[in-house]
Amino acid sequence: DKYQLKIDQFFKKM
Amino acid sequence: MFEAKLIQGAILKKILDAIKDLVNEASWDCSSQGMSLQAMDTSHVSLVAVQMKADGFDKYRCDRSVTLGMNLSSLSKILKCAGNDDTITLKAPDDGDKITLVFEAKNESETSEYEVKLMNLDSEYLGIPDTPYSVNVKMPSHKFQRICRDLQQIGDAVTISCAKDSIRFAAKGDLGSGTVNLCQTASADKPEDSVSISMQEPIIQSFALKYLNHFAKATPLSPQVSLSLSPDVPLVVEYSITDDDGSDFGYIRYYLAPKIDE
Repeated sequence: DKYQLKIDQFFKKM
Repeated sequence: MFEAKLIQGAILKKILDAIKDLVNEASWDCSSQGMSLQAMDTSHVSLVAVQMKADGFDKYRCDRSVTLGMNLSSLSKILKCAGNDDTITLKAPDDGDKITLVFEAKNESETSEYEVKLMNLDSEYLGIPDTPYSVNVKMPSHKFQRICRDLQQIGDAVTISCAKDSIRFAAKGDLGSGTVNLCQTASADKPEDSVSISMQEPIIQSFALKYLNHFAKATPLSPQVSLSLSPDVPLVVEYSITDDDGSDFGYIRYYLAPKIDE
């Protein structure tokens, strides 16, 4: 689904 | 040695019911503070974070921090073997490769013991900033569950908009469209039935209903659910976990990345 954003775009890896 | 005893074992059963279909494998981080888990679904669209505070357990011992990686559907299958009124004790020795679950029936002499294999998981831990949100809504969890279920009949996505003192859930699809509008309730006679809306700025954002329906599996944990939204950031859906006495035990928070306009 090209309209769905991913959650790891928003939160940084620790 | 890690050992955690929960007289109301049903809470743990409900927590697993609320996460097992979203996340296959995850690690429980156990420390003197309590047990916590953070995991993304396989498509990396949503993230679930669970916290169970040490003082919410009836007995809690964690000599040193341990990470218990496991298959959640296996854990859930084992927890199905516990009765709703059972006391559940989790035990894991330091450096062991399995966790032991002991179920004790109330007022009976029966105890059962199960073991679940632990796994070494390559977990990615994401840092979630503690930011203020434009809109915070608290509403009955069963109402949220019903709205998500009903609107999934209409379409795959829900558009949530908030203006003044009402929140609107809308879906459209091939068969037509549907909207549910909720207004803030005035009375606090029954706090669990109330809708409260706090808005800094109006918002409109779309989310996949498939995930919201997964999140709604946490409904049995709490009579109220809290939704937090800001423009262009993930939605937060939070269920607080309380025991029968109403004491705060922790939470399940789900984060869902928005959909962009088609």
